[in-house]
Amino acid sequence: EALPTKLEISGTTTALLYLDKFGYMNSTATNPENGALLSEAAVRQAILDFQAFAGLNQTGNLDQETVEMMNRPRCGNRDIIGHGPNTRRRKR
Amino acid sequence: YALQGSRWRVRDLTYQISKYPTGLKASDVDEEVANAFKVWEDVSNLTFRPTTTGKVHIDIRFEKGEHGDGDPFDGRGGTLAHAYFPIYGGDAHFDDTEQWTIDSFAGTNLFQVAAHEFGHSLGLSHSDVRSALMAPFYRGYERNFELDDDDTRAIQALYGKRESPSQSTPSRVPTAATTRRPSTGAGTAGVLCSDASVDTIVTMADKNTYVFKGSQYWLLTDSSTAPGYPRSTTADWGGLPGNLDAAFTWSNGKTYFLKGSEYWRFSNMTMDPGYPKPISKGFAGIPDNVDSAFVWSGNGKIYFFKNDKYWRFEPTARPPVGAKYPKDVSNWEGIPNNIDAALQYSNGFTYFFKDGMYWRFNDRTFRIDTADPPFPRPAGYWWFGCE
Repeated sequence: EALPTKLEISGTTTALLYLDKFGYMNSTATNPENGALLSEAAVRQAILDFQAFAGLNQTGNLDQETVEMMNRPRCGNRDIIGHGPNTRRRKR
Repeated sequence: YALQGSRWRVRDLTYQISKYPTGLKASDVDEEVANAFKVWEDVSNLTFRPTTTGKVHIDIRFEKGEHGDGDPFDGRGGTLAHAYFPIYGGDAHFDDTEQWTIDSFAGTNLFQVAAHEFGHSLGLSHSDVRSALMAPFYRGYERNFELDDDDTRAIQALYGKRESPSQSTPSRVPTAATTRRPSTGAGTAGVLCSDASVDTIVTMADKNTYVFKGSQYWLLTDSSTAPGYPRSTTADWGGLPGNLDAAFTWSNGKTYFLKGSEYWRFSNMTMDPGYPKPISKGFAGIPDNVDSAFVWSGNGKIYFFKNDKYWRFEPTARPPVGAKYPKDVSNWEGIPNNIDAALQYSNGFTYFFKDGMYWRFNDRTFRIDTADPPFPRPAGYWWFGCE
């Protein structure tokens, strides 16, 4: 059986999936998986939040160092907790 | 630091490894997991005890892909592991498709990732302090691991400071090999034995180490050079010229070669499209015609050496070379000026080569290692299989 493969961050779409997975997209209205329209401001804020958390220059743009950081191996837990599927996980 | 909001009511916690990884011995995994728990035990009022029977607080499993919790692993790279906060049970899951390693710069260090995940198991969220263990990004193997003050404050906020000395095993001592084996004299070094000076030496992402000299190159074995070498650099490396200046492999797995004012980037032995490029474009602030370059294990940054100066290059910084550079090579105590080559070898040590001799640098004392026989040693005998 084929295993899931690593999400390679290469552009806005994959970056938004990453930001959503790790808790930076804080509203269902900005969820890239449900087809809802994304406001430019919400996307920029999510990128800014990630850059701040990762200690990068806070440009709000998906620049090279931001993409490189998103592609680094990491823990699968969320950075920002409080919403999303991860918080509903149960042990058994 | 950040606390998730739940914690264990008891201070004496039990754990079990219910599913071991496929790539490591179970006894080694037991030891690394115990070491990882001890990181937290040393600074908090917690104890951890392994058990194989009954109900445990923290269950540890190595799994592939979807493994029953709706949060599938994604293969090598990407997500390495995840763990549940105390209110969700405290279990820790590790991606079994990762190359888990112990005391090695290759693969992914099990001890460091386990210590991070157990932080979640105890109630800690991710920290935005980059040096913290609880920062979410894997930083690569750190031979001299130390818990950050940020982590210590976090765990003590939940469980208090240690009230009595830790009862478990002593602090871990790295077991990685510290000395390159002397050669057996059975190699294929040839010209390297008549003159052991080299142009550059580099260890690739696949851990193969190559020596380049003039128009030829050799593959190194543990104590010599491999059969079938030397071979032509230009023929085997996609037109890469001879008489190279420097080479290094960065954390992106790419290997870079420098000569004159140009550099080439390789994925394994295949040149990436669009190369060569000017050093002034790819490595702004670094001069042409460098002597050598290497990535230092102490901080993952790239160091370029030329004559009696060196430059530190940090790709993600702007500018990538700080205003304090270049600095004097004499800051690296015991390293001569005008070195021929430098590399970080697979045992984690950084080696410098000049005029057929080599030095081993100790990044704990920040000077050349004291050893018997002392450094510098003849590279021909110790590296290339020469009598």
